[in-house]
Amino acid sequence: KREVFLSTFDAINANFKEVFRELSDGNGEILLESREKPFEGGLLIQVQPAGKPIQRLEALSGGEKSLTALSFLFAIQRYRPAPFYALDEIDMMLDGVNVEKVAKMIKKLSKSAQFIVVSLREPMIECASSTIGVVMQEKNISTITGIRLNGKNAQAQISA
Amino acid sequence: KREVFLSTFDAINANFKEVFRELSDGNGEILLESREKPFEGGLLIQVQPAGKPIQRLEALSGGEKSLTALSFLFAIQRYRPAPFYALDEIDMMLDGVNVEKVAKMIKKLSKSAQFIVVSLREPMIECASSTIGVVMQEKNISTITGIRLNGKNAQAQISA
Amino acid sequence: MHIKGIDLKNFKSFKNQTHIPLFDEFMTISGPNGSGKSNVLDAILFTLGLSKSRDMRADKLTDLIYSSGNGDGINQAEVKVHFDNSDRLIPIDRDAVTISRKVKKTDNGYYSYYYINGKPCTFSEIQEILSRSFITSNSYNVIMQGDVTRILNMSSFERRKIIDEIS
Amino acid sequence: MHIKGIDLKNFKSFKNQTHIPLFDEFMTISGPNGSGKSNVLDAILFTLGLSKSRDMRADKLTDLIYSSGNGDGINQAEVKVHFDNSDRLIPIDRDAVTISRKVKKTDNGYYSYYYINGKPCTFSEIQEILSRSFITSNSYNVIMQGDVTRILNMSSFERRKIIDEIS
Ligand SMILES: Nc1ncnc2c1ncn2[C@@H]1O[C@H](COP(=O)(O)OP(=O)(O)OP(=O)(O)O)[C@@H](O)[C@H]1O
Ligand SMILES: Nc1ncnc2c1ncn2[C@@H]1O[C@H](COP(=O)(O)OP(=O)(O)OP(=O)(O)O)[C@@H](O)[C@H]1O
Ligand SMILES: [Mg+2]
Ligand SMILES: [Mg+2]
Repeated sequence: KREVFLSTFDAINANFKEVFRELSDGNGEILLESREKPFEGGLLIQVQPAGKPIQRLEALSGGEKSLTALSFLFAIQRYRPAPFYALDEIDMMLDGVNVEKVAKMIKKLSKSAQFIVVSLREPMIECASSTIGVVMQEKNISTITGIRLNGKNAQAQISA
Repeated sequence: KREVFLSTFDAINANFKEVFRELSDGNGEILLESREKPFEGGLLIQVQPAGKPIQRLEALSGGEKSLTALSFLFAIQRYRPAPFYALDEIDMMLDGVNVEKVAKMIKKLSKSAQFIVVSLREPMIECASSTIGVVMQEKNISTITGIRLNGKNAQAQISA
Repeated sequence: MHIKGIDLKNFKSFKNQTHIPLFDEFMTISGPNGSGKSNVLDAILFTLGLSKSRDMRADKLTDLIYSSGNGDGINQAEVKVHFDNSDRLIPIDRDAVTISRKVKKTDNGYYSYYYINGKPCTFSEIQEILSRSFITSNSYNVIMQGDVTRILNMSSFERRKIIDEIS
Repeated sequence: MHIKGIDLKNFKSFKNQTHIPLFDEFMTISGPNGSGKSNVLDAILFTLGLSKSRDMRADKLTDLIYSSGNGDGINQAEVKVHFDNSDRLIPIDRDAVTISRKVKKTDNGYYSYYYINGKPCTFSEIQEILSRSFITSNSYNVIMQGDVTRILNMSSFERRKIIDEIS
């Protein structure tokens, strides 16, 4: 049991280092409080954004925290993808450059899992393979306005 | 004491109705749990976004909640402006149209108070009278890159 | 396995029978504030039993039934989630699997029914089927609005448990 | 009354002596993630005594002193907030009022000093002066990052107290 856990942990840690570097140019890793007895301790996340010293998680900025959390999620996805991912405005604290970096990464990861991402930010919508529009019609009734297949730009009208 | 409180409350409530209508086209008001004995009860916020029924605050969307909270803040500002306001990414859950509406309102309110607003969103930055740029230079050191006086577009380089 | 589409009727702000087609790729859902984007994700969580009503901004399950505010007498909501199961990740020998859920208001409460391919089943049957395809209520494939940094705020033990589940 | 400018030295990520000019209008502060925008607002809150270190993402006050991570021996941070007081909202008979604060690391803790126009004063003197110009720690003129909907999450009593303070 410990062996299986450690091999999973090490694989995810390797992914985390790679993903964090790709998203923020910095160094990151996940650590066990006790490698000897992993089930008696917890799991720590330690990151060092580009050009900075190692930070306590609380001292990070809003955008840095978002990238750290997303790196952990994507590190697990690379190891064992869930069939689908549903992410609601994960880009709200990111600047334009970082929205684009995260969008590009999701585009890559979407080869091995389905990603459904709610977003208001242009770089995220532009990068997706397709976009579903939702509007509020008359009295508090939502309808789907159509699907835009990005690039191919085919408007597929959906019957409500 | 009760009289003074009620006249303040009524003035802020009138402002809240106006501001909420301006920001979201809907109806909003603030209510006292007990108008007879205001100090024994609390203050409720009740809103009805455009074309919708009256909502429980929890059922509102992220953007609707932001507009409701900002309406309360601006309603107080109109009654008794504080000398300055420092707002950090208040627009992160707003769509482009709503960022613009909030920015225009701040522009108006800034005639009677100073507004310092941290933002990553284009419509907010464009609407401000001036913008201060902050960047991370070498090892974890922040510097001010300059001030852009919007419209007049004069670059005033600031010596660090 | 992926979600091929969702059908909603009287679920939150989706009053009319609505079909949302989904593809096995990177899709975004966009639209104005308050238009119903998060409600689409809530529909998936509701049907798969992945979250409590509180997470869906509802006090009780019947708050999820469409209401225009002036008692239009709608007492039932239904959502269907259609999966492409050609890789048989769901342990059912069919290319297409539909999980659906209905909630119905009654005089003194509500009923909630789950279905797999149209046949009534229990919540634990749903949980059993989904956990074998790595979809559990604390797996890391759903991030609710405003919750992106949740993983940083949890205890180090809770974080480690995520790896336990995966290994 | 408004803030005319801020001077920072060794405060959080502002290592070098930095002057930030401010005007009596609508200004935005912008820049990449992690560049130091929120730290500017933290500098104002720190100097006016408006928030505890926890609100400034610091465990203890000395976490606010610039550190490059490899012990560069900086043991003091200072911030000055310059006010235009021509409307005499601050009960001091001068056009320009500067409130400043210094925090200094010592062997067994730290010292924190407040100054008004260069003269040392106590925290309660600062509080007294500011409350007469409607700047108190629970007044609604500061919204921290991620906290925009705080007013909706508080109890109805706490909300009513806001109006108490104003009337
Ligand atoms: N049971 C219900 N019946 C009718 N409408 C409902 C019901 N529950 C929620 N709603 C409506 O759904 C709206 C919120 O939708 P949702 O949270 O999906 O918006 P959103 O598109 O995610 O917006 P944002 O971009 O602001 O996050 C509310 O305004 C509310 O009126
Ligand atoms: N005492 C300190 N010494 C040096 N740097 C510090 C100190 N405290 C915080 N920092 C740095 O400040 C950075 C965060 O700055 P801040 O929160 O102001 O960013 P921001 O511009 O608001 O970013 P975002 O757009 O992501 O919110 C952290 O990366 C951290 O390295
Ligand atoms: Mg939403
Ligand atoms: Mg910030």
